[in-house]
Amino acid sequence: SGYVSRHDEL
Amino acid sequence: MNIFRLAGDMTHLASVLVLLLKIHTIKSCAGISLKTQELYALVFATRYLDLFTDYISLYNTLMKLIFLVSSFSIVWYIRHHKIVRRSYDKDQDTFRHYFLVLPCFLLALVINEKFTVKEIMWTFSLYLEAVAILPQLVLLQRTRNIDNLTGQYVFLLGAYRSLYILNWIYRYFTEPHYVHWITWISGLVQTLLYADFFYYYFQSWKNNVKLELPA
Repeated sequence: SGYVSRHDEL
Repeated sequence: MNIFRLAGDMTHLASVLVLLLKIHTIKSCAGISLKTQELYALVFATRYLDLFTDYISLYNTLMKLIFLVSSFSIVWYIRHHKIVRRSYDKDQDTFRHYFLVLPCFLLALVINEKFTVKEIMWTFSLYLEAVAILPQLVLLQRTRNIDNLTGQYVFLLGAYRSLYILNWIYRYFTEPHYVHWITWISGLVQTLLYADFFYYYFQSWKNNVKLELPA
């Protein structure tokens, strides 16, 4: 899964 | 977005606002570790590299901007503001925080989810955030009387990551394939570092006495 979906938190 | 995560973000925001309130209104940073603030500025700078490249939501972008601007302005205040800087006790804030940066970076090179620059920088920011509070905790043990705002600041900062842990548990049970060991373990280590502070903070609140950490 892409970077964005894995890092959707702050 | 679940309630635990929202509560965590709001608690984190509150900790930053309490600190800015203290520094901006009473023009004092007594008891605050500049080193922890510098580490946090580095944490946000390396974690939010995707600020302008990936858009997740207005909330996400807004909060990233707030954390970036506030952390760097707090460092500026303590370092350069003519009144605030006088209340910074550099003789007490002696934790060699640069010794934390390199090991976290090396660990991020070795243990990460993907070997790309963005991912390694993000993982580095996660490990660094886990230990960023250490200079502040050491300073609190040296500072005899901890003022309320400083105590509240550290409490909120520790509480936000505890709420994130609840958020990860919630997401683990509600989202298939939601497994992020690196995030979970570093978040747990970070929260455990606050354990004794939480204990003494709760004791001072329960017995209604001044917060003091044993040397």
